[in-house]
Amino acid sequence: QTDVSPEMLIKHPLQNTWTLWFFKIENNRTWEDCQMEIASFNTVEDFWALYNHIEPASRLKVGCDYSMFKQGIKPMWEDEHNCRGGRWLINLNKQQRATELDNFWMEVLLLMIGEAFAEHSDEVCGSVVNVRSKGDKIGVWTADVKKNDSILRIGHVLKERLNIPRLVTIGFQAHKDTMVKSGSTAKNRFTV
Amino acid sequence: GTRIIYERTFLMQMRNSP
Repeated sequence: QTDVSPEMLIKHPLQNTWTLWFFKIENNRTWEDCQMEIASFNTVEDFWALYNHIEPASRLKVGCDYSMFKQGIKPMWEDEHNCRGGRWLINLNKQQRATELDNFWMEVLLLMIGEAFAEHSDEVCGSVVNVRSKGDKIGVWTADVKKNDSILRIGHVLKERLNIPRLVTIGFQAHKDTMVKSGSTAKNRFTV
Repeated sequence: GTRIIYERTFLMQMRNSP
């Protein structure tokens, strides 16, 4: 009977269970029906098994999204957990699809599953990567626009982890503002 | 309560473990 250390036996549990979604427009379906739930996981091992298995964001067809949200939260404004919140928005230029997009997206996923925002992690709902011809976008969605401290802390950690230069600012927009404005031209409630 | 936090380096080490 050789004793195997528990480290080898037990998968490493995550604080939260997360669900990966894939969005692809299909004209005979409603927008909501085009959001397909791929898989949920709650261990480090299962995250990598899923992540290593799927296409990187940079190779998705233009118009597609990946989203990863806490289980029970749909990747849409209307969801009960999202409707009072907003998102930190990172806009990438066309060249950055090849150089930054996959790195940024992976770092955002690791920040979320690792609870890297400490107590502010409770404000995080999930993140979305939009692959678009006019420039890809990554959004980190939080639950309540009134939680200034948490939102700003999340923005700072995000900027630091993605090595976004100090002089480049990223903005936080309330979903309520984004809904009425077309696209991401909504005003920024916060910037870092 | 307690929170399960994983550093980036640990998560990256786990990427290719069996």
